[in-house]
Amino acid sequence: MNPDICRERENATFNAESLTYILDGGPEKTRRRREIESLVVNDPDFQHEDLNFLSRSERYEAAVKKSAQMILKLREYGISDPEEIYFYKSVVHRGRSEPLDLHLGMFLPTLLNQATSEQQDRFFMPAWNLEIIGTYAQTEMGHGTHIRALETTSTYDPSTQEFVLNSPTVTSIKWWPGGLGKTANHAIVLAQLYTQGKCHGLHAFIVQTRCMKTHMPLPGVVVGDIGPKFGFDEVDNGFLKLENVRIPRTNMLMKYAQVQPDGTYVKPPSDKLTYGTMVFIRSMIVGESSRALSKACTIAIRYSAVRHQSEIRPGEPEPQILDYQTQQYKLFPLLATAYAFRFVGQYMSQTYHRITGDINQGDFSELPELHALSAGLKAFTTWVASAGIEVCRMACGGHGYSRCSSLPDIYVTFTPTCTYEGENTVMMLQTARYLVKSYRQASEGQRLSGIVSYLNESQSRVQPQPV
Amino acid sequence: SARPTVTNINDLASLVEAYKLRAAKLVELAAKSLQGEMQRSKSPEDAWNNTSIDLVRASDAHCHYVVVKLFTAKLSEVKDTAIHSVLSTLALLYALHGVSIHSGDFLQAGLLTVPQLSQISQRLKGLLSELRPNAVALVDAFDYRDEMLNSSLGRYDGNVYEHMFEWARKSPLNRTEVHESYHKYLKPLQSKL
Repeated sequence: MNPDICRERENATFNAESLTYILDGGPEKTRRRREIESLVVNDPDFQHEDLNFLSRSERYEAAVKKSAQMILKLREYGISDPEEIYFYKSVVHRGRSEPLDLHLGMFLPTLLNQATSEQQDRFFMPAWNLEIIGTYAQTEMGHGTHIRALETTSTYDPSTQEFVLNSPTVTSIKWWPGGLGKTANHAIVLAQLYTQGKCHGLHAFIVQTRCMKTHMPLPGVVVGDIGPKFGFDEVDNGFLKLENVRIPRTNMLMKYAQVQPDGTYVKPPSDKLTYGTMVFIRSMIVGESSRALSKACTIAIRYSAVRHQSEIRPGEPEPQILDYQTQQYKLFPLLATAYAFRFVGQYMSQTYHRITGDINQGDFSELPELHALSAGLKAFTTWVASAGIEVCRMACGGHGYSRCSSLPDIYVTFTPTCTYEGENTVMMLQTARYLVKSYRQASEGQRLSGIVSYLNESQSRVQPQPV
Repeated sequence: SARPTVTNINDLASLVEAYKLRAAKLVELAAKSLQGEMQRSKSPEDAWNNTSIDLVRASDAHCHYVVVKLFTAKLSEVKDTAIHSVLSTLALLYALHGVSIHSGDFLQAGLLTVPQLSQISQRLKGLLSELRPNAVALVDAFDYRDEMLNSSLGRYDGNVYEHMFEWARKSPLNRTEVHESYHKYLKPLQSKL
């Protein structure tokens, strides 16, 4: 053990273990998390060469191998709690994205939240058993966050009771979905629904992309990997072009909106329900911001305790760089931010589950607030964390630039959160729309509740004051 | 009847209130700016675009308020006095650092005085010193195993340099003492020069 870091631990004024319990939500949760981590770390099936020294194709293959092992082991150990699956998965892939991320994180939750019970009977167990490997294809080459402009069409043909899916332009080709390129054989495709000659906006459809036996692309499906990216080397982010692909009427996710056999359209109770999966992911990203930033802070602060450089007082030994005020000013506000985001992440997760519980009971009243809060906090926390990781890297001097520091890896794995599941500026504007609407309601004398209730007070309180 | 009081920079509750009033003020300014643009612009959409910088600022302030509020609220759940003390220091650092970065907003809203800016700067330096002895323990509490961090610099045992050297030795370029590119390109080149 390095003597500097030993001394640091001896000088602390609190018990770090007790604080870990608070961060995890109790000693029992810490014990279980560690137990799960040990299961993976001590498992010879998950040992591998340092990924930094492998090519992209080798990294993808290693990730698929580990994901396949992971699914078997989860069954073997009977781990089924979503939180525990998350722990297990994050240790297996060491916090990196992997080819089954969208299957586990978006395809299955979308089925659970937006499929009818008949559809769940048809799709859920095959998907759970990985006969169906799914992804979530929303973003197109020419359109991202502004989903009303997506161009993929799904036109209902009542004569055969099928939807006909098409990518009518180059810009409409689905682009970016994780696992779509080489891993998945199904995709939830977001497309503009046309029935009885009228467009009813974006709806979700389950589309088989590859043969279940040979894994070859089906007729009319042009699918592949989009190439190397800034990180995400383990994931086959893909493209998908649909050319008159026919799917049964029952492949439209119809828990809320419906198309009846004769083509009659039944509206959902809220048009925001189609985007429920994105809201779920955005809510979870808030916690991810904390995790990524806290990892970067851990690396930079421990290194700053070990690294000695230059001198504060002439003639004295080189001090630990953590003793420099400038180093503290770079790192400690980020450390505080990592803690703040951890608690916000816990709140966001609880709020998401509470409000989706209400939605399942038919109460949609808090859905707009959930939308606005998850969008804003996703943008706010990812911007801050992304910039913060880069500060941590540079606080480690030249060695922060080496892949052995892990800081470049943390950055390239995390920074896409600023653009995926909604580009951040657009997310902030969505939150602003809710805030302005709430402000106007308060101005008109309506009482606001929830997190914007402070705008009630602003009508009487906030006046510029001379100092 | 309820003029905003100037913020007490040592009191978290007062800072939460200041963040709330800053958010309310920026939402109000954005809404009024949008209203003004509506009267000048060709369409509501153009008005929205012409106000979008103010709108993003308002959202940012709203989110910042939510974060400060939730961090402060969490403190009331912490019973261990030593941990409560260090988390309170962190929360105060987070809140004051945000005020110093966005001091213009707080000054404009009358939530802060100019002399308070230098007090905040001094207080921030004090908080950095207070946190210094606990910095390593605070990151230890995140409880990332070495296998998870996968970082030579961030190792729990602090044996950074030994591990860096060991890691570098594994680089594929070091599989042979002389890389084949030397025989293929450099040696022939040297023989020609």
